Amino acid sequence: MARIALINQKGGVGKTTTTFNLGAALARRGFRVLLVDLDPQAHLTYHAGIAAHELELTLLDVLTGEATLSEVVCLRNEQLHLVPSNLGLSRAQKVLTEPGSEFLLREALEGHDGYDFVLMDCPPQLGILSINALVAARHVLVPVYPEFLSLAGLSQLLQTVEIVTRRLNPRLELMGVLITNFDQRKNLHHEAAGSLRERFPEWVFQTVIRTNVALAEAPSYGQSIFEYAPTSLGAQDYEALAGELLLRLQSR
Amino acid sequence: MARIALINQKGGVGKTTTTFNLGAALARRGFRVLLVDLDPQAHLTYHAGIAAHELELTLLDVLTGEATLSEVVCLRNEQLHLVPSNLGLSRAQKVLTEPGSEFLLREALEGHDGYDFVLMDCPPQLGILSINALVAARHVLVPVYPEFLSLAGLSQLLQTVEIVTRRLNPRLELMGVLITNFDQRKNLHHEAAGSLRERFPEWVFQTVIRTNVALAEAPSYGQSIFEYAPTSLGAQDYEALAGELLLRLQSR
Ligand SMILES: Nc1ncnc2c1ncn2[C@@H]1O[C@H](COP(=O)(O)OP(=O)(O)OP(=O)(O)O)[C@@H](O)[C@H]1O
Ligand SMILES: Nc1ncnc2c1ncn2[C@@H]1O[C@H](COP(=O)(O)OP(=O)(O)OP(=O)(O)O)[C@@H](O)[C@H]1O
Ligand SMILES: [Mg+2]
Ligand SMILES: [Mg+2]
Repeated sequence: MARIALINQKGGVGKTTTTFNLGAALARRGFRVLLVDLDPQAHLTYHAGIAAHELELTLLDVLTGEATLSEVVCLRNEQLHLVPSNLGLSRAQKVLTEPGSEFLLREALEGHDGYDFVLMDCPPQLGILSINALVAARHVLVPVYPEFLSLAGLSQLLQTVEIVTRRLNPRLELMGVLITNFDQRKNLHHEAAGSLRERFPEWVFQTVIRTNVALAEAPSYGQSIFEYAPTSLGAQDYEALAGELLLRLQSR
Repeated sequence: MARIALINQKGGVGKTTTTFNLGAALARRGFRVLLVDLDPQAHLTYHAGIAAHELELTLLDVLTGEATLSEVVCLRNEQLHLVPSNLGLSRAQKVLTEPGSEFLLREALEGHDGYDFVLMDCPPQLGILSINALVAARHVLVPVYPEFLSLAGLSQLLQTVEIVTRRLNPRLELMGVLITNFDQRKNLHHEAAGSLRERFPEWVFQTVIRTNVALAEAPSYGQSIFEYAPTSLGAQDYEALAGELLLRLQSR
């Protein structure tokens, strides 16, 4: 089973869009996928068509030990499950204070080996929730938007991953960097993508998620790109990403 | 003097791009402008061409009382000053724990009445740093990206503004909602902009910041859009925004 943290402290780089659509792509191929929404903004939860603010039990209750994962998980369909979030999760910083609270998500996931993939959507901070994802994960996937302000924080992110690997989760490894929302008409995007590939030759996915408005429309219908616009570029790209991800997992 | 918090907990909606270029637009008109970088990611600081990671003194030292604003402020040019940030500011949550630590920025700004404008760039969270901005500010400017995942958190943001106004800063008022990175080719953007105007008829700025790659390129040169591409659409839009902002301030 592959546990993947989708992480980048920069805002708006496609973490949520990637978690949901990559998860959906893998589910369509017959894998059993669990999505975990680690963002109090609950965008992954809304993307799945779930009214987050109405939920009584969320990921927070799993982390505090007041509920089990099975009690909280939403069955979006047979292949695609989701541990939802809502604004209550923003109390995590205050309530998860005991030593080793970086391990709470990992402990909560133990015994749930029926899933082939666990994809964890991180908020735009390197706080307790993102660290929980890095400790629970085996692989790290970094969505990046090919522009300066988005690339600037990459070194800090990789340092954080290195620290977590060294101290808390020795089996953690970087799986790849994914260029998202790539606009082929923009020279800037080509330049940024080029310098990313130069900097991380083995890490940048060959698959690039091109900008495609269908990917931005699908969330308001609570649908994946495969439900909303199955022939779109967005569907093709996330399908291709799923294929490349499977190859990368096999070769390790 | 107008103190404006540029705030939105959603990532990547143009807070930093707006703070820097709106500030530059006002500075070009002869106003004395102070920018405040409240994000540990320090993108505003980098946007101004300052090597944030090399700084010994930042906003954090001002908030903890270990340095004065004057000791920390960077003079980008005569009209445009900046209180820089760097990663050390992420310790704010841990070190700013005394009662009333939401008032630290406001207190730090007292006595600095030489500025016509103070623009505060918030991180993508509604934590202690953003609350400090709301308590220090007189006006709230909300940049929004006209897409579903970006609009979803607006209610929560406005609730937070209402709570801060009621309990901590009765003179705080919403100045406006600014649509950013607007792509005229996208139906989704037209729809989202339309529904925003319907929902907040008096709040959405007439000026819309259109998507313009020059705005994304300028930061890597440490320049404002007026320095980098003075005839671009981005320069025109931020110039227009400055004009509309001044009108709004006069009419209140
Ligand atoms: N390939 C794409 N084409 C078009 N729009 C996209 C694409 N990827 C993401 N978007 C849109 O860009 C915005 C930001 O994406 P998303 O919310 O997935 O980023 P995020 O990294 O999860 O943000 P946050 O840091 O706030 O959690 C959303 O409005 C989304 O619909
Ligand atoms: N009008 C625009 N046209 C083109 N690119 C833009 C525009 N506005 C912002 N951008 C780009 O979009 C990305 C996000 O913008 P920015 O960093 O200003 O958002 P932010 O809200 O400050 O993000 P964060 O939440 O991470 O602080 C950046 O790469 C920026 O250069
Ligand atoms: Mg997200
Ligand atoms: Mg910013």
